[in-house]
Amino acid sequence: MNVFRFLGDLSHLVAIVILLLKIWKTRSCSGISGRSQILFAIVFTTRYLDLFSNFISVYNTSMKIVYITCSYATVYLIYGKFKATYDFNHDTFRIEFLLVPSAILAFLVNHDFSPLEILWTFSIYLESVAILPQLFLVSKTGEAETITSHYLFALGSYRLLYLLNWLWRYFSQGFYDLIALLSGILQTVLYCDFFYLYISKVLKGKKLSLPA
Amino acid sequence: GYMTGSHDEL
Repeated sequence: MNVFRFLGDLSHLVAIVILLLKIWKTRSCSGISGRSQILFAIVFTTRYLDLFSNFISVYNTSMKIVYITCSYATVYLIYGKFKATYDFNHDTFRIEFLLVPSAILAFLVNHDFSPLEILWTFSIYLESVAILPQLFLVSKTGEAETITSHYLFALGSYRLLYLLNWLWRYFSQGFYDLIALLSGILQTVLYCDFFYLYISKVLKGKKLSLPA
Repeated sequence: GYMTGSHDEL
């Protein structure tokens, strides 16, 4: 464990908690893509199937449980409790265009052709594009609530910090994982324009609005 | 080298 990976996990946890609290406190999921949250729940489910079979550390197991619990709770709040506030008119990104290619690619490009490994690879590919419905929703509505932009900033930072973690692990212990690395680069690149808007607008106290 | 088997990252 190095500082980049720890900060990455922390940033990821903060993002997940910010979103859950935003929906719970405001009793509204306006501006949030339920489809992205479904994809994240699928990512965690397919990645952490070894939760009980492969103990790494208390930290690892407890974080996996928190991620899975929070992601399902968020999906429940969006499609269950606060579905009246769900923006189904704008949350229309076709997630099958993300699920099917990720699944096919996971069968073709993986480290080991075993069920757990293929599911892990699928979760890595899917995670790299899982934010697209959310970014699509923000582009359609043309703006995002400030709390939502903080959520996206924390979520985008997590994988950027993981890229630094992989750089660190490569130079310190010769470790590299091309599948996770290339997916992580794609995932982070998707946030670039958002990062620019966040830093140039939100940090100056303005609302995040996309150029119409 | 490549990481196979158990993945130790979240």
